[in-house]
Amino acid sequence: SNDRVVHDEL
Amino acid sequence: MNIFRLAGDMTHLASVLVLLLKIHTIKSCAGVSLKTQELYALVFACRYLDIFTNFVSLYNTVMKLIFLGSSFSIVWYMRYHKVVRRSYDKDQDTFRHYFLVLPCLVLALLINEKFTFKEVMWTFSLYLEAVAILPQLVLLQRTRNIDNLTGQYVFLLGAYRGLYILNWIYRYFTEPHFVHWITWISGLVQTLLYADFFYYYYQSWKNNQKLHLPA
Repeated sequence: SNDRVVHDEL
Repeated sequence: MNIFRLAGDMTHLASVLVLLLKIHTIKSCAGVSLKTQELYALVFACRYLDIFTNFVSLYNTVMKLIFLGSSFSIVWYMRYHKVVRRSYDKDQDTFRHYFLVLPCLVLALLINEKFTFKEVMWTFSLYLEAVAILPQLVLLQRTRNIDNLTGQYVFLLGAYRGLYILNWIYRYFTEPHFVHWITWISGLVQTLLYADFFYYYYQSWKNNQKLHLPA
């Protein structure tokens, strides 16, 4: 999704 | 979290531990590029700016702290430890930081998902991670004789990259709207940089020989 601000990968 | 992502994180963690083990127990950093280690410290510092503001999971926070702590301590060991720093191949490790940092910064300012400080820094860290291994590969090429731990370190880093690509393929098919061009392209570039090394690593493993890189 484009409004992803939380990055859940390292 | 899928199995590829977990395995990728674990090989990444293992690579850092192998390097710390070498430095801490053998008190030697021969064949290790300080330039690459400094770039990784910068990568993690820029990427994990949200460590205390965006909580994803305990796993994520702990891993971030480990990567930050280990990368900065490796740099500290190589620069300041009175025994370790003497084994550093300074004359061979001549790659210039700004040669990689500046283009990545410009690219992050131009191509990003959102023009905010944290997003640009996050994007910059992805671009920089993609090329941060270059000083290390150049150093390996120059010294040619690679000890087992340094070879394993680079091998594990390459394995981590490969597993992350499998993780993205898996997520693409299992999670709706999982499309991240910036992450994918920079990740793919990073993985391709290991291809040459992997080829020689495989050859030496197959022939049961010490790893030698051609001049």
